[in-house]
Amino acid sequence: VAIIGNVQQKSLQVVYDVGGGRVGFGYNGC
Amino acid sequence: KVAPDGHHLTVELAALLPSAACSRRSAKVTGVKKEDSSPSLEVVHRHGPCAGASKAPSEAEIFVRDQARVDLIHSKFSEESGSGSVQRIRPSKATKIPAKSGATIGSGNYIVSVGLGTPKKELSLIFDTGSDLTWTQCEPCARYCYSQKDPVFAPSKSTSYSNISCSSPSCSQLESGTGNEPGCSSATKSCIYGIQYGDQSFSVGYFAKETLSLSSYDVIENFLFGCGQNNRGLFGSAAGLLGLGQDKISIVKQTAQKYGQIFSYCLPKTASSTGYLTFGGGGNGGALKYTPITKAHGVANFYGLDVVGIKVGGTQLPISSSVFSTSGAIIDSGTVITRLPPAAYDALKSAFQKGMTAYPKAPELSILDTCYDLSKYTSVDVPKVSFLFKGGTELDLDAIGILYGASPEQVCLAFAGNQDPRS
Repeated sequence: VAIIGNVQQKSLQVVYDVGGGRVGFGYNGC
Repeated sequence: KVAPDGHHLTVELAALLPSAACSRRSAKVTGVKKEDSSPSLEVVHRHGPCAGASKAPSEAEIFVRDQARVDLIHSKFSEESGSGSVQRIRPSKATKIPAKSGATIGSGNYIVSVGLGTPKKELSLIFDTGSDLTWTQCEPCARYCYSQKDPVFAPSKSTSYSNISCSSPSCSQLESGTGNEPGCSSATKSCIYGIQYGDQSFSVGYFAKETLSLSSYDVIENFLFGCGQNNRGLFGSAAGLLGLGQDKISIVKQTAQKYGQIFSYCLPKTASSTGYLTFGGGGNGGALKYTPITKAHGVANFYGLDVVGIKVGGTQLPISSSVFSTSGAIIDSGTVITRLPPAAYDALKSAFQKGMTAYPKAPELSILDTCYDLSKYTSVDVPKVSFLFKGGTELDLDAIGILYGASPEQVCLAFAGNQDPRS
């Protein structure tokens, strides 16, 4: 088994596109 | 990691508990950027080892402060009696929040370092999507400055500083972002700002413009900010606040042409690790799921979101859509614990408890009423919790976002219910 990443250590990226009127969430942006 | 059934998370208990050592990110920190990339500031927890904090408050203190902030936010959305419409109330005018001992509002828990002036001086500012005005304490601290970690900013030593005059259109912009009409210095005809928070914390001083450096490549000239001469409250050792709200005096609006009104952050996973705050688009490492920013029931400076459902363990909870639409929701970097309408919280709590029957219960922790004694375990399986937003966006929380670990003996569901379904 190869551990190539640890979900526990991932963080959530939160993107505020104020001009576009939307908030985005990304799992792999951090 | 996600359990084989796809509906649980297996988490090592140690990952949920505070650590005394700072674990720094190796990249995307202040000053480490390419010329053509977006400026990225390191984010640290205000009370953690990465901020050099000597003594963190207790969980009880953190939650008392958090409740005070939530109470203030609720008060801003309070309805006018009888009319059914929503009145926009700013804290310093109509809102009367009982001052609580040791409570602070208006200051969040995450800090970034920016450069101000020419030559630039580094300042640690609390970053806050729930307020608009950026301010820092300034010499000569004509009335009062609290103790801060960095040297207090000295306008007289900067070649790019200037006060805003009372007659400037910029001066009249202040009211919408601070809730207070600006004052005018009789001697110098300089514009005076005042911002007050719900626990009576405040900052008063000159409204000024100065060069703000986010990195050595990203310099914002003529940035409007508050140069505080009388500052009181529990702002910790931070030098002031960085306002990321939607008002025109916020840094987001002031840098709209440069960064397109886009910013993003990764909050540190724990108080002992670091995250980042980035201005401008591009460079997103993964696919983003978007949901619209709503008007937050008329209080436009907050970032409103429409929650439409919650899943626990892969199953959507039976919560009427009116439960969420009655209250509305906001996303606020300064609030620690997510509050839910009573009916939504009850459903979440009930479903979560069913998924945690293997673990012994523990006493409640302040506002957190669903706690477990996990001291006999090194890893635990917790039901996956997901939020559903308008537009079909489904957001899976990781274990850090579901549980708050005070100690191995007391690990709690990290949500709380509001008392009023309209809050």
